[in-house]
Amino acid sequence: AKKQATLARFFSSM
Amino acid sequence: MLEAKFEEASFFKRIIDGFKDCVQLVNFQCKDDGIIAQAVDDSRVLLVSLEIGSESFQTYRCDHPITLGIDLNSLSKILRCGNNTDTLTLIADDTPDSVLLLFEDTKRERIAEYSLKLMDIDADFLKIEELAYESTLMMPSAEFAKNVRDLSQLSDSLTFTITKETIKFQADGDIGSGSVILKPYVNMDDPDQSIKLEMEQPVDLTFGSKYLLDIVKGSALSNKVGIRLSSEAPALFQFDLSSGFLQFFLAPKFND
Repeated sequence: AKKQATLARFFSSM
Repeated sequence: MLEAKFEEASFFKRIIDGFKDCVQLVNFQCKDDGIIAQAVDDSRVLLVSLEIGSESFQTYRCDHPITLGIDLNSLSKILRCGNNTDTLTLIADDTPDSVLLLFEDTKRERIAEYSLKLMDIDADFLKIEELAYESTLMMPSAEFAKNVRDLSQLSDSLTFTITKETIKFQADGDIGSGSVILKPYVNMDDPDQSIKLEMEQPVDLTFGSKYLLDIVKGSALSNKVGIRLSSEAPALFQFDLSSGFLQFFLAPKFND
């Protein structure tokens, strides 16, 4: 199953 | 001093209804050119970014930048008190501890006035740089909302697959599976019903249904939704206002 990523993966400031 | 008058209270109500179910505490930053807001949901998967340009208002004045920290649940209670066709004016002083909401029925000379206490909300404002996307899609928002609502019944994840000429939404769940396949389409009579696709790279991404169900609540704001997808960036779902937009940035699901 796929795992939910958070936005921190894309936005370094989060 | 902020004095921002909407021609119809229903317009602001639709904006707030478009994202109040995924975030609760929001700082509205009021500047001379309009109001912007940004908030991230508790799971930090979905980011909402709102811009209401000054041209979306009947009249707009903001002499000094003001931040209004608002609990959307409380704001919604007050917005329900106004009639849809009332004008709505937001009024705040330069260092406000509350914002005044003034509903006016110009035909009947009925005025209703509510004061909402503001909150001190500790939230960073993220500068979102222009991201590079591999596929861009524009389609009727009602059709997108229906696809998401239909397929979400089957699975807690929906897969978006974009190839050169095809857009595919797919759900694979315990009770069964479903898919909707769309092709670009031009409706000359009603351009808003058209489906446009610009594909630079094929995309195959999976998103949580519950977040998509929140996003499609923005459909009340615009007949169209813009969807930008990339394997290297959060997906962007955008509903345009006459001046401004409501955007949702959604992190996808990945293989472990």
